[in-house]
Amino acid sequence: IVGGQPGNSPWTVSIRNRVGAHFCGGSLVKEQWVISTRQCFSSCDADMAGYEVQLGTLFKDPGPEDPDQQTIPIVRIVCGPSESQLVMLKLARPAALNRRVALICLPPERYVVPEGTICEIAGWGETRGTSDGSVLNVARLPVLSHSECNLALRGRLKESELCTAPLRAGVGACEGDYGGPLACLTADCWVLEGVITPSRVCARTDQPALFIRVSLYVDWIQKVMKM
Amino acid sequence: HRSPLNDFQRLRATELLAEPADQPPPPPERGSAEQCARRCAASLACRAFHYDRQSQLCQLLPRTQHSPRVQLQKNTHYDLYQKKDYLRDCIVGDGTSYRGTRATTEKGLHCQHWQATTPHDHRFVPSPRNGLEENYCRNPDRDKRGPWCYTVDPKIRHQSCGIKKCEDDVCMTCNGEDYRGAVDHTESGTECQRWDLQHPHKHPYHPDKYPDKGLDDNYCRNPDSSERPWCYTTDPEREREYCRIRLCKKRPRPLNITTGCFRGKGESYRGRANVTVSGIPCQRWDTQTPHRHHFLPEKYPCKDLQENYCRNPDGSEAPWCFTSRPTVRIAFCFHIRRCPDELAAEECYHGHGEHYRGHVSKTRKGITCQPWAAQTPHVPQISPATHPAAHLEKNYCRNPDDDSHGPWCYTMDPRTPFDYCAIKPCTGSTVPSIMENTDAVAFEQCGRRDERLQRKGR
Repeated sequence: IVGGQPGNSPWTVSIRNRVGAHFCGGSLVKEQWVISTRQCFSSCDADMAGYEVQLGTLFKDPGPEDPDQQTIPIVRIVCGPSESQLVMLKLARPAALNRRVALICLPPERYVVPEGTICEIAGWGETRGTSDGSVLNVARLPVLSHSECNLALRGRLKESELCTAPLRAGVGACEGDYGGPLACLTADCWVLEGVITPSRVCARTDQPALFIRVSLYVDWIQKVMKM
Repeated sequence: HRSPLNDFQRLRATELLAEPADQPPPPPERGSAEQCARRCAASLACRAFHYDRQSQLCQLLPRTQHSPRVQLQKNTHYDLYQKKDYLRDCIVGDGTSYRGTRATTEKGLHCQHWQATTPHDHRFVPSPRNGLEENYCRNPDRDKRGPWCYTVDPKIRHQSCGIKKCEDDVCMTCNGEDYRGAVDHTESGTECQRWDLQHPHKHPYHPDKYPDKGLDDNYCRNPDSSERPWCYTTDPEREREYCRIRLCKKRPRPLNITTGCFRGKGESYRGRANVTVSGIPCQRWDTQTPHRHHFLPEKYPCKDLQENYCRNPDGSEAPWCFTSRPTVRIAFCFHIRRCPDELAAEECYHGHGEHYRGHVSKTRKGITCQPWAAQTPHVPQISPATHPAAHLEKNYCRNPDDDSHGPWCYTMDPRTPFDYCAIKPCTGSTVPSIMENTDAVAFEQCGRRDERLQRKGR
């Protein structure tokens, strides 16, 4: 996260590859399910042997004595509808919820986040020197209306995308944050409204940032967990 | 420090079935796999053993998969360990230990049975110790040319069988990442450590964790994109060492090259993206600053490590590069588009496809749909019985639950309960825009965060 600061986001998980390195983020939407982005994974039927999620710690690479840290293998990947760029990851066992680990709510189907809502991105990705990259960073971004964003992107905005307004200070997600959450505080509850996806440049000051609009895929998410 | 298991080749979840008439194996005994291997190694009659990891029972066997009247069968309770010498089709050293089933000479002549004394009389008497059996090639007298046999041709008394040395048997291409041969010694002749053991050297390359790297027994492999196949050694003083394996004369033609996008992990991506996602220019592969590394272009001829282009020479998650910024060693090039990996749509549907009655019966990934009335491989929650009016015929794609993402089906792939089909919305087919109405929001328990921690955290 560029332009953010160390913080707490108990639904944000770190996805680790086979040598145990962090390479993408995710959000805990159910005790045994994490949502992330398709770009982070080689295929929809990839063999996930050796891949894990790490949660319950603020540190990117916690020491062995970190009390709340949980590391859970990923056993299956399910790709979302074609345009969604989403994946669901099934964990080998449910995560234990505690003060460091919480689920994040899903929005109602097709819910549109009101313009100006303050949302938060979180991740262990590249900070470009703006903060301590060894811990979880968070940053707040205001939602931009669909029409205004579509204008800024010269009509190329899709319904499955959600925008946040660019900040002059240069705040945004970056390498290593992809798949992580855009969480919005709604009715005293943090709701997963967006998922971070790769963009050409990090933390642009002149263009809106794009996220996958989760509310468009809530029915698919529920269906996968139910099936 | 050498494990007795080093002499065995392991087949996971496999049982060796013999015909009832054959000699029944001795009763199982308790112990670890290594104890079992020691027992079998010490017995000339033993050629393999079943090991039940759960009950820790071990059953010695007088036969292998190459014995007559046997068959291999999947059985999750057992791992089958067979003596390598009986399975290998190449020789180590002069082949004195070779116990394979080759029975023809290098010129194609059939071998004479060791029991027989015609057409050629001889003084070798078959015994469990010398391994002379049937008419298989053997090397009972340490002949430097390797295993041989008496021939059935009266004019040719004996002839070498021409069985290759293991290091020459299977050659390797590029950096040997696809090498699956049977060399199990290093260049200095040291025996390799088994990949499924953590002694004498602890290591991260568990076979279960890297199913695609072929980490079988203690054979030389290249799981980490080193220059050549290597292994951990049974010498506690020397952790790992390269193996001597012949390089194939012909270099393989690169397959599935892509330039504008990348497929899978992008190992065959040959495009020109040379900037990381966060906008940092990549470091040239042929330089060692600001980051020292071992991916020298000349050492990895098949990886096309040109200029400072994003590449994936080591099987990472996606193309990547060393960055030109000293503080950021490596960065992925996730911004390169992924190549589409879905079938072209055969038909189209209106709305959500709830009225689609076509005959497409494949998912967008090309997997065959499971018939709606079937119970395997998936027990359906939606079926013709539960949705009589949804026209759930055969295994055609349908949308019985008004899924907003279109027709779908249960799939014949046991790992994929359901998936969407190779059908796309018809052009001009309108669905109410998400922007038209917004709902009130009500949430129950999730999404709560202990805000006290947050303040302390800041």
